Amino acid sequence: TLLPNITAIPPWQQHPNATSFAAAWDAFTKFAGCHSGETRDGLSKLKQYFSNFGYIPNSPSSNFTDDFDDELEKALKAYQQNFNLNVTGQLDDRTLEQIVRPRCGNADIVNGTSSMNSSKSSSFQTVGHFHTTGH
Amino acid sequence: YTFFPGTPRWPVNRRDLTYAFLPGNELTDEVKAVFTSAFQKWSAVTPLTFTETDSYSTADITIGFYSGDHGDGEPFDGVLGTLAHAFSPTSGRFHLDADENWVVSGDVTRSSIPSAVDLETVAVHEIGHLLGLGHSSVEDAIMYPTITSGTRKVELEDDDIQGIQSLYGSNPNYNGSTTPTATTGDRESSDGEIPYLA
Repeated sequence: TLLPNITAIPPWQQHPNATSFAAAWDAFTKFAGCHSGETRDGLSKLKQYFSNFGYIPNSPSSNFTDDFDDELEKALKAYQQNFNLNVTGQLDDRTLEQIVRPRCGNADIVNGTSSMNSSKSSSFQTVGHFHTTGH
Repeated sequence: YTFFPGTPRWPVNRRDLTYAFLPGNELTDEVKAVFTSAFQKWSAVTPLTFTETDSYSTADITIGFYSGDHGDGEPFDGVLGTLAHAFSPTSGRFHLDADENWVVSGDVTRSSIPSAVDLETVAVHEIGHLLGLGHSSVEDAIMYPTITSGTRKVELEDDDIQGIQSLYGSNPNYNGSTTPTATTGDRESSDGEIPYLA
């Protein structure tokens, strides 16, 4: 939908709290406070999100569970590092706020290689196969 | 700034690039002008030039709006979520989610409507990918991956400029400011006006 200006947005979408157009990611806000060891319905979709953007190594046989496991925690830490968030490994409010934001579909980590912040620390090299790139 | 693995870039013999719009989208001149402006952000700081062509099949860069699964393995997801994606050099494919509420002109920052997305903001970002830049952790940079609703960010930051100039070098007329500088190579529009000036 190409709108000549801001006032041309359809009325049904103009209410700031309208939910009819909410992206699927908004559902992730229900995971606030979730941490390692827990099991929550839908966490598999969050893992798929992290997989889509390169934080969980892509595997054709990926069959994500709803467990908050080590794989998710490592992905979360790398994500938090990349977005200059506190690296807690938990789904805190600030992290979730960042996750649900509209974004570019290109991955942050391509082929297991990240050149964003997460490559600057050796702490997260277990996510994929990071290689440090000097600039 | 970051690069794609292997640091792909447009080769030396392909620095004067052409771009074309998916004919089926039937975009207006006003919409096309947004992309022209976005390309100029990058050409102002590099030796690269960008020229629109009607020949979609031979253009270096192809731009199209698509909905849902559009055949490249990266389906769009409707309003918000993923807004657009672009491929690394020398693919030239630039896809935008047709289901977004793309605001072509006007001050998107004056709206609290969460579904409004400024078209030029996303265009400048995706062109960065087309030229070889990956995502940046610098929040003010064009290549930062997320966009806050109702925001507009179209000026290259130092991080973006350093990144793209390390791939292609600097525009000889670039003076260290992101303000476009007139060059002898400026293309004149059909009515004789120079598209951008110092």
